[in-house]
Amino acid sequence: YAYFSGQPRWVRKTPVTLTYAFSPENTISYLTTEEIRAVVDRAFTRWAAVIPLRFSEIEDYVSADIKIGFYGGDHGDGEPFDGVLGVLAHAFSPTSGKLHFDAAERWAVDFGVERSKVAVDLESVATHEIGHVLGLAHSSVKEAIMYPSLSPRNKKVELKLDDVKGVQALYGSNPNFSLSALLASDTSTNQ
Amino acid sequence: RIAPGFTPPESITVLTVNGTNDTWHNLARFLDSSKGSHVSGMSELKKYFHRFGYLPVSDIDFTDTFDARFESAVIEYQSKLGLPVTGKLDSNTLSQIMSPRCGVRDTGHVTQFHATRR
Repeated sequence: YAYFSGQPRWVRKTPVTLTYAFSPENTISYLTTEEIRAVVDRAFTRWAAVIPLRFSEIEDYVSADIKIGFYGGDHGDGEPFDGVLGVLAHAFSPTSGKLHFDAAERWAVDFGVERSKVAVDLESVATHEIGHVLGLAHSSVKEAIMYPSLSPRNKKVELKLDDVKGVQALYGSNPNFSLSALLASDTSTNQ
Repeated sequence: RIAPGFTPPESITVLTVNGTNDTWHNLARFLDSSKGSHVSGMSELKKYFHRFGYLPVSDIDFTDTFDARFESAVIEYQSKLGLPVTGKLDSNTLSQIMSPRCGVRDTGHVTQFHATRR
């Protein structure tokens, strides 16, 4: 695992709740709001299971700690998107809270329904970008959520030991988290 | 290499990567380039390496020559992403470059941690 320079993190006293909201204007039309909210909620829940942070969706985009939206091309943050595939999304280190998906991608929440050959799994990318929002940089471990690439029609949503160790070094462990359960899951996956 | 006793099929299966054939076509010319190579368009590849933190800003005036600095960048890229470290633009490296990815830089702003065995 790796961190951004200076190891920035959300520094409020734990346990703490970080709020997130979706941009009402910068969205996509072919997925429902409920579908998008459901997969992003699952992505936040995975991280919350391993650290003593909670995440709560709110309506007020302006006051949310984490601001999520779908943007196309040059959208004013100095990191323009590049159209279909290439760069899929990006997020900024703590405590910026910006999490942007490239609106040009064909985002999928269910590959059984979405048939596009270039469809990208929204939940996988959301899980990865939340890692950045929390302070993790890219990992060299290919199986880790924080590895930088993801192929179309691939799904990778489970945190690996590398991800968990990295984020727990920043925030500590969720008291309900069981490392042995994760290790058993990792072993089972590898087999 | 064809195994003994194996009859080649009459048809050939062509492996294509969905949605990235144009990119493959463009990148194929760089295959197995190494230090000293000069390939038209390599400056664009250098911009990719710069974009993700492997070439410093001072090298922004990129040329099409595979120079020593670019070799160092390729080695760092291969090392960072768990690829075989060859210093060349081999097929593993070009495949990785083609893969859709996160826009956050890999290096230049990060503190890397490595597990150590004691």
